[in-house]
Amino acid sequence: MNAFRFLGDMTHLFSVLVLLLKIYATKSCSGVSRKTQELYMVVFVARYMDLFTDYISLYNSVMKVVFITSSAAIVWCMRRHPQVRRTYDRDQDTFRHVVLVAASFVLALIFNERFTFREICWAFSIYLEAVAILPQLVLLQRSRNVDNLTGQYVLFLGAYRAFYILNWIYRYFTEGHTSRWIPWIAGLVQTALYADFFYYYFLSWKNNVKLELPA
Amino acid sequence: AASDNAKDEL
Repeated sequence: MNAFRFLGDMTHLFSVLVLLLKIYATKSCSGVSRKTQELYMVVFVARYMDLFTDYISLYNSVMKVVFITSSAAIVWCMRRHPQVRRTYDRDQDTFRHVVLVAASFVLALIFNERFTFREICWAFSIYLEAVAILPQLVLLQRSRNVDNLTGQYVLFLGAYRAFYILNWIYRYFTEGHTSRWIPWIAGLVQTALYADFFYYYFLSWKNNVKLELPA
Repeated sequence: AASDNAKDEL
């Protein structure tokens, strides 16, 4: 465990808590893409299946349980909670996220560490996580105004991936030059997807104006 | 193997 990875995990945890807070406190999920949340739930389930088979550390197991339960809780709220589900922008959240699932799965069948069920699920979860934010970014572009909690949510999510890239660089130089192409390439793609959002977020912060994304 | 240590990350 190094500081970059710990910071990455904490900002990731924070992004989920900010989202849960927003939904629970305001009893509203307007501006939140349910599709992105469903993709994240699939990512966590597909990646953390080793939760019951391989014990790595208490921290590792606790965080896996937290991520799976929080993403499931968010999806449940957006689908079942009587007050929250009414505020879901159904007609705005139109990204065909099934395509993302299918593409990630095909990629995982081709590019994986070993052609085993667990490795393919792991690679699938890595590829899917890289693109899972797309429905959310499209929804933000559509709804133009970004309420600050949703903005912070995306910001923390991007920061988590940026910290992980620093973590991979650190591990590469300190733990023997093991090259791990799958998470590296997927992680770079994922962080690049946030780059434009970061740019507009920074502009809105600098000019102290409400975050407006160009149409 | 290389892939194993990748699994210690979240």
